[in-house]
Amino acid sequence: KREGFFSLYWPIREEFCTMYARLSNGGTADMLLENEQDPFQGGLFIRAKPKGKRTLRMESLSGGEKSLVALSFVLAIQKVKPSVFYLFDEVDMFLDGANAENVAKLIRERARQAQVIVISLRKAMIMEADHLYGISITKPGVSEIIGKVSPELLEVKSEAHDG
Amino acid sequence: KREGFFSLYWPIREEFCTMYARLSNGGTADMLLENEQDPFQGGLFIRAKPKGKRTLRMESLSGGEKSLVALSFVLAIQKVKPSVFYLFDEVDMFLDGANAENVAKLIRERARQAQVIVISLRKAMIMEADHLYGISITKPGVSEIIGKVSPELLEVKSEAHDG
Amino acid sequence: MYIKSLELNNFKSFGGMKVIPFLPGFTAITGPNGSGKSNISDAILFALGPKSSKVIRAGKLTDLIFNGGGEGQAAKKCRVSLIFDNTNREVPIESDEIRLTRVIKISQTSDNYYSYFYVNGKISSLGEFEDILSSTGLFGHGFNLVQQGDINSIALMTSTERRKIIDLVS
Amino acid sequence: MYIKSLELNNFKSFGGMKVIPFLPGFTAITGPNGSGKSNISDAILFALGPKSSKVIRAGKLTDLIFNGGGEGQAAKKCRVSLIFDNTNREVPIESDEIRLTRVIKISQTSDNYYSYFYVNGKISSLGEFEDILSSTGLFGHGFNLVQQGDINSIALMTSTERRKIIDLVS
Ligand SMILES: Nc1ncnc2c1ncn2[C@@H]1O[C@H](COP(=O)(O)OP(=O)(O)OP(=O)(O)O)[C@@H](O)[C@H]1O
Ligand SMILES: Nc1ncnc2c1ncn2[C@@H]1O[C@H](COP(=O)(O)OP(=O)(O)OP(=O)(O)O)[C@@H](O)[C@H]1O
Ligand SMILES: [Mg+2]
Ligand SMILES: [Mg+2]
Repeated sequence: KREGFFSLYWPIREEFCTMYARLSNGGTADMLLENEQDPFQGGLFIRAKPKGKRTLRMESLSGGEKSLVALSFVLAIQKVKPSVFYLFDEVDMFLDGANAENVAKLIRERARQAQVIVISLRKAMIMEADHLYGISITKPGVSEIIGKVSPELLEVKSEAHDG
Repeated sequence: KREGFFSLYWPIREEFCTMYARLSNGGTADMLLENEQDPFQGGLFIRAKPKGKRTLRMESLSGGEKSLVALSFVLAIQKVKPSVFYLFDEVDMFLDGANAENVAKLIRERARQAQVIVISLRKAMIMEADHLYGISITKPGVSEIIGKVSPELLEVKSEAHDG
Repeated sequence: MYIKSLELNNFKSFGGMKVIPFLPGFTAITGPNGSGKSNISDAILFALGPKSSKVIRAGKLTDLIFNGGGEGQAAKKCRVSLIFDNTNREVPIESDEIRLTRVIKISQTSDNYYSYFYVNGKISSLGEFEDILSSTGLFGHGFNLVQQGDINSIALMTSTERRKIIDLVS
Repeated sequence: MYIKSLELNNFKSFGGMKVIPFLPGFTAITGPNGSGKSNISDAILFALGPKSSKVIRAGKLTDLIFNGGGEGQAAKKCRVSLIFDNTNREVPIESDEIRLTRVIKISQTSDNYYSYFYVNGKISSLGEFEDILSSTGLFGHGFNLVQQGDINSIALMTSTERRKIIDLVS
């Protein structure tokens, strides 16, 4: 059980540092186990140092900075346990324009090796997709799929956020 | 204590229904006490019926629909216990373009009777404001206030979401 | 191996029969609040047969059946099929595609419901679904389906909860 | 009665002395993630002297002192002043403006810190702050300061927690 945990923990930790450095354009992050002898007795601490700042605990980061760290953690797990299919539902919700673009580009890269579906309201994400579906309510309370449209055409786009 | 509770509960409930109907362009919502005899023994249920849909419990609503209900609740409390100063920090985060615009217009109305500060990344909200400040990091880790600029000019705007 | 399409029949807000083709590469789904985007991710999770209905944001499984919306009739059952490509025979079934179908039907008599599983049209079980899925690599335990709100709850969880995520994927 | 300005001196990411003029009407504050927007709302809450430091997202009050950022020196104290208009004498003090100032200073010797309150430059106490604020109507219990994440936690809370919100404002 302990071996099983560590066989995943070390690669996830390594990937996590790489992912965060990439998504934050040069920040650094690290994971620390509260109890390395017996990890199941303690928690997992994450420290992040956004570019140009001091190292901070997860609690002192801003809303957007926290969600970038959480996303890096998830992307690291996915990298260590790869799949042929990924779905991301509004993972870019807390991010400003620049961060949303970084995340969209990284997910675009994932889509080279696997099938990726994202649900998003953000232009930065929608612009990266190969195919775009709009969902809308036509009859009261009934969802319809507007079908494959090019990103430029879709009416919903004006709903989407830019940047 | 029970009187004190009901002297607030009934007006908040009334305001809540008005607020939600307005923010959802014609939906209806209601509050119900689990135990009307002794409210402190039970909880407060909220049911909402987004326009054109059936009545639903809070749990079955979508992310954006839930946050519209929660926002209506807060705005109703503020109406019943008015103040001369309000601050809203990214309350429009989960909303699509149309909902974000509705909320921005409502907060704009509040600003006629009180001083209002909003923190937001959304164009719909920023466009409603009389004054706009940008905050940015100039020296590593140090926040600066870019100062009063007209919404059109601010560089940060391209970071902001539209719609 | 990839998902070819998802068929929704009276599943949540998708009244009637709706087919969503899934293409290889990068697909984005967008639309207003409450339009039904996250219901698509719920449909995929439903078809994979997870044990807990919390995953599909419903109180009980019958909440997944189309309730009629504003003016329509509430349906009595819902059906979701997940169709994926099997030309390379990753799954040891002689067919170029595998169709996993799950049905929930309200019972006429009581407040009960029936839950059925089908593989390529033949009656099956949750156990067989799990066997098939583990040989596809479509849904390992690697957090490959990130639901709305997951990122925010990871950002806010305690250090022990965060460590438990690694236990789960081991 | 309105807030005229907020002065931040080594408060969180606002190193050095920064003044934010607050105007009547509708003001929006925008900027990238982590630029310091929510720290402004924390500064207002800090100046009002709430008892719990959870409100200001900090472990302990000394976490509020500017830590130097990337290259600078960590400060030893932080000061926040909230200046509001008093021309109508809502607050029974002979002055056209009221300046509430709060200071946190790290003690030289131990891990302790000192916390000071000032009204218009004269030493004061948390009790006097609360008296002054209750006569201004600036911060009733009506949820008039909505922090980042509040809306989401109300959307996700249980029905009992939701009812407790009404207890709080009574
Ligand atoms: N059994 C059902 N029958 C009909 N409609 C349902 C059923 N269950 C849920 N819904 C509807 O589905 C809607 C939620 O859809 P969903 O969560 O997919 O929205 P979304 O597009 O993801 O929105 P957001 O952008 O706010 O996240 C709710 O408004 C609810 O009315
Ligand atoms: N004592 C301190 N000294 C210096 N910097 C600090 C201190 N405390 C917090 N910070 C910094 O303040 C930043 C957070 O700022 P804040 O939460 O205001 O961001 P924000 O603009 O609201 O971002 P978001 O859009 O993501 O919500 C953190 O990155 C943290 O580095
Ligand atoms: Mg959704
Ligand atoms: Mg913030």
